[in-house]
Amino acid sequence: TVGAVALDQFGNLAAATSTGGMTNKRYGRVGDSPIIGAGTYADNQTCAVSATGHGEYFIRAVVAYDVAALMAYKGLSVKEAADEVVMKKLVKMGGEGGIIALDKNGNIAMPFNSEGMYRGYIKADGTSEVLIYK
Amino acid sequence: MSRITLVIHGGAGTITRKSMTPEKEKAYKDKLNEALQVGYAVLKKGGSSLDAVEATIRIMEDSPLFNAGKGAVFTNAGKNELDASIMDGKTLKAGAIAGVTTIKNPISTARMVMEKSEHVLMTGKGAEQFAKEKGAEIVDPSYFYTEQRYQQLQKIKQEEKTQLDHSEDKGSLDEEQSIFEGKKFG
Repeated sequence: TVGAVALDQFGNLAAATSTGGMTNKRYGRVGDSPIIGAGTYADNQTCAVSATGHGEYFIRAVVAYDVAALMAYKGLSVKEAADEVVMKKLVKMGGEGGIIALDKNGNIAMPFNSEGMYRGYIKADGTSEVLIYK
Repeated sequence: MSRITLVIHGGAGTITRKSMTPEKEKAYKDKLNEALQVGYAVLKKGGSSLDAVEATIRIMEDSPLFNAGKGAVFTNAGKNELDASIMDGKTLKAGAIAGVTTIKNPISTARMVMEKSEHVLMTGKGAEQFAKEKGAEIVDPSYFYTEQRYQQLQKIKQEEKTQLDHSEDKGSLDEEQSIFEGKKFG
């Protein structure tokens, strides 16, 4: 699964996710990637989120929207909200994976509870970083 | 001051230094950097966040390294079935497609669903018909074939067979299979 979240010069957020799903899947199984609110979500008032992981858990936890909701209703920062969902809620449920999240001020969160996650960011001044492992 | 920012991921799972060769790590890092640079160029020129995420995702969809587009994993039936979604934070509009097999860049069709239809999610043949009508690039399903992904499926099927024959042996997954885009997860 691949994903991207961006903030443009007009202050608009966007999120996108694309995947080939799960090897050996049957019965027209669909994961969280195409489910708005589970694998992908964006709202200028809170954040943009793209997820990757065990889709069934991400759907049940409504992961992407949950991060935005924690920011909207509880006033958490994007990092606090992302950590709450990925490192606590998902772990408790047994769901493995991670997300990338970006708020309207350009703050980033990239939490994952698996051993690794291909991830990276680039900021306004062009500074960038690509990471794989914990 | 502009706060343009782009963040990407290329999948999560059992990815460790031990399971990665220097060549493979470099290939992933190079492609992730390329995706970042393409999206950043869009934002730097004043492009929208939607344009940036679409352009970024297309780079990764066109790479066999990631489980999306060209590098998609195989279903039990030996097909590559693709899903994608996109959402605009300004308008809260969204578009998604699922279970398609002939659309070269699913993310662009997801955006078409958002911008050129009254719907949010289209699936299977209907989504492919929509993509065709709207001018998306259609490819033969064989475009998505990669030997490595095909062998992953064969290995998993063999493991399943072994497990059925020897129920006490649960088998073992290597890195390629236990990564989320591998055996278990999507």
